[in-house]
Amino acid sequence: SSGSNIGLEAIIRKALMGKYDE
Amino acid sequence: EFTQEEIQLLQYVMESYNKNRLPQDLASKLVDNLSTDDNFVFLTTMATSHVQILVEFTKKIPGFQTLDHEDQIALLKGSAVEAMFLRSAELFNKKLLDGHTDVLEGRIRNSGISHEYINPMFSFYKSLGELKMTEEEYALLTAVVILTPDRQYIKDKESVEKLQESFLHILEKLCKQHHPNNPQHFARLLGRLTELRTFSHHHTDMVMSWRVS
Repeated sequence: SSGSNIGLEAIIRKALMGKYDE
Repeated sequence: EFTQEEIQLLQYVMESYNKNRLPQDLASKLVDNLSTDDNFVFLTTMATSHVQILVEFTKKIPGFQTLDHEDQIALLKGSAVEAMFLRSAELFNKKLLDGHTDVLEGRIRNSGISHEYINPMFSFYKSLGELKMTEEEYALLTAVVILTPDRQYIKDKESVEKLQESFLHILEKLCKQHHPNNPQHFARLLGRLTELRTFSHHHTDMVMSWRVS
């Protein structure tokens, strides 16, 4: 489960930094 | 009666909720015939998309950006799966995605994920559907789920709690307004949150067993 959590956290951090902003 | 501030808060949340939906190209991809391997890629891409949309929505929840940055991450990590189940429930109950939700359901059922996980999930969507929630209720309940103060690693629980309370308050008022003949509606919504937590726990096992198979 730690593997999938790291994946989740990476997506969240990137998205929070605005990487997926329009 | 809503205060001016509450009306504005609700407007903000709805604007962001409506802006951040699953992309329409997912709907068109749904009608494609996919092999089992493609199906796996499709469903994992969809889950990633769900999380990105969740973060975009959360960023615009008034007050969220004022929270400690690491607390923001802890809140999102702790709620992502629950929020994803809520969105999926709305998706299935309101038959979004250009009416291709039946194809999506088939795809999930044939994904190789054990039915011991799949069946309770769809029963949950159905039971939420019976509550006949409005779009505003889905959006606010999602905000309430995200702003849960007792997630792991939250440092400033008090600020999170304050924020969550303001949304709970608006949700309670909305429930009374939308369901005047059902005084238990708000309590029922909160009851579903407990169920969501259970799903979140099972989700890790589900993903693990899926990966192994």
